[in-house]
Amino acid sequence: SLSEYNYEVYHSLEDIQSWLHHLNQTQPGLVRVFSIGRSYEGRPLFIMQLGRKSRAYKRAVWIDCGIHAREWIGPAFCQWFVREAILTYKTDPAMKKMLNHLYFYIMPVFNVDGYHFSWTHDRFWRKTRSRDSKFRCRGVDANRNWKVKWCDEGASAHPCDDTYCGPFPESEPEVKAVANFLRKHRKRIRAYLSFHAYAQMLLYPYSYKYATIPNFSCVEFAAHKAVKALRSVHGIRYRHGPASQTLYVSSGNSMDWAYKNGIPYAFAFELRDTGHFGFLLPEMLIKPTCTETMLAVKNITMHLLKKCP
Amino acid sequence: HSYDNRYAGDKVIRLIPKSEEEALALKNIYHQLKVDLWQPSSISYVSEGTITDVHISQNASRTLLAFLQETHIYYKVLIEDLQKAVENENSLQTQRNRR
Repeated sequence: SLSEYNYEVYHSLEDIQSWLHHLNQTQPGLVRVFSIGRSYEGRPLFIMQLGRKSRAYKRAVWIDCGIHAREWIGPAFCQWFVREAILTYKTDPAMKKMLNHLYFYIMPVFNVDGYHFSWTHDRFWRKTRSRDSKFRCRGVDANRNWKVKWCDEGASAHPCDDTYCGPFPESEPEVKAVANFLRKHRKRIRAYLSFHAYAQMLLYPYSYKYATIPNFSCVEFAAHKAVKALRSVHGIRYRHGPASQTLYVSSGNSMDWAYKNGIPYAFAFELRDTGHFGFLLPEMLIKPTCTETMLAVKNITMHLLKKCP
Repeated sequence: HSYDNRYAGDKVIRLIPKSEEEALALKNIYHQLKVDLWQPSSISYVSEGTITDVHISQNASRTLLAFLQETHIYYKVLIEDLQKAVENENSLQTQRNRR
């Protein structure tokens, strides 16, 4: 049951998929799980629709975790988010408002093949697991494969590199499936949130250029409030700002693509830490990391519901 | 051992090049040693003042550390033995049931 699942450990892909099916069966009022396609290796790409099924048309927020396989804290957060939402729906007015007014589409593991591989073969695998007949190296960076300044600055055209952009945009079935879903629902998706590690940052577009986004003031204010809220929990500092200036210039990523395709509030979180553990964030830090991130996400969502046009 | 002990003796080293010359030297040796960059995500981002965390195999780390000492480039070892760190990632919970 929900209360018996341990959210303070990392879970294998099989565990996460069983967890999704379990919630689909036991939480029919709030949860619907469905597949949007299959990965390169044929695994289903599950997403969860979370929210009170009050009416067919509701605005929505997209959340994905685990684009990069080795960033295990991402999928852990996605699961934590679902648990908190379900557990506090009846007692927390803010959560109730969010789930009544919005659907959250949550993809706990975006890069399913890579995540599985990081459990079974190489803990530090980052890319997808697709093959190119001409090269021995496998995989594409699923965060450089989107059709927005594809394969420009900050992406590599070499298949053996960790930032390989792929042979063409949306070459990866995982990227194509998500892009198709977002294109189909873009009119009602208000926000796109993507979870990565590690750097302790909250980023927004653009990544591929230094220019300022048209709705900068609203997005910047939401980000500022979110990192302030996050810091209030355990004192952890996050930097925030446009990705190109705060992290580095990168092209072909999902956040820029979402923004360019009409989703007005697009953010990427770089979760804990800043290098002490790096990708090996101990399980004892899952709870504090997710607790503070939860507050930031609620803050952004409430801000968009209340204030942003 | 998990992952067939493949990370035994591997290290994660942090470097912050103080000049473009140091950055260029690091880029070259990263390329040569085929390091796994944890931060930033690509060698092309390595530049003056950029925090650079590299995962390097036990054998290659000897070459890298000798190079760093020779060129007086400041470094800090973040993870001394990556295999131990991998085992520790979930050591506190392994006795518990995952469900």
